[in-house]
Order: sequence, then structure tokens, then C-alpha cells
Amino acid sequence: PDSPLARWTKSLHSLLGDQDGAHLFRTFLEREKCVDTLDFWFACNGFRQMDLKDTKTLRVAKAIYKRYIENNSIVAKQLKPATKTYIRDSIKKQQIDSAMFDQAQTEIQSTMEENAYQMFLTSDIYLEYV
Amino acid sequence: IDSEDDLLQECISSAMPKKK
Repeated sequence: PDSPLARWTKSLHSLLGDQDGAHLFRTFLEREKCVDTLDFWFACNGFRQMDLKDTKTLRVAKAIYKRYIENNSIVAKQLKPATKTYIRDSIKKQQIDSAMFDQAQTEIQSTMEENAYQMFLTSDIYLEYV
Repeated sequence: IDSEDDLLQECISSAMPKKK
């Protein structure tokens, strides 16, 4: 019951917390052309751990915004307009906060749980690995 | 000075699970 595979099917969180699981899921998403959603999810986690006093942190917030939210990418399409506005305004005012991407990450995570994660568990990529 | 892409990549990598 403690095998990695048992953990992968438990939840999306357990899958992403496992190196091989995250890697395989990434390969699957690359094929489905929505790997940006996973990279965004990890970027949010990485951002939360950054030091707010470090000038790098604002640059990373801007980079995340530019890469995933400002344009019409797959991440932007899955976010609520209010969530995008909130992040845009925070960056404009340079009001950087560790939790500024939390809501966006939650929205992306819910979509991943409902769609990509379920598809992954029945995909040939996963079944072949099993 | 690091490029934006490098900073973003570094941020993503820092959050990836490590081998136990």
C-alpha cells in the first residue's frame, strides 16, 4: 500500500510530491500540450518560499505574470478574471506578497484534479509505467 | 544579472520534488 504507485492514485498532491510521479505527469502533459499548467503550479510553490526582501522576488513575480497570466496561455484561460486582475494590480503597485499567487494556484489545481489528473491515471503513459 | 527566464526556471526547479 506504500508503493509510489499507490500514492500517485491517492491524490494529485501525492503524485506531484513524488519525483518520478511528477516527471511522468509532466511527460503526459507535454503530450497533451498543457505542461504550462504544471510549471505554473510549481512556480507558485517556489515563489511562496522566496524571501520578500530579496529584489529577485519581484522580478520572479513579474516573470510568472508575464509568462503565464498576461497572455492568453492555457493558464490564463483557466483563471477567473478577478484572479488575474488581482495579480496584475499587485505587480503594478509592486505589492508583492508570498500568497499573491495562492488563489490562482488553487484554481489551476482544481482544473488539473478534475481533468488532467484523471486522464493521466487512465493514460497509456501511466499504464505502461505500472 | 539573470534573465527573466532563468529566474523563472530557478523558481520552478526549487519547488520540484527531490529524490529521497
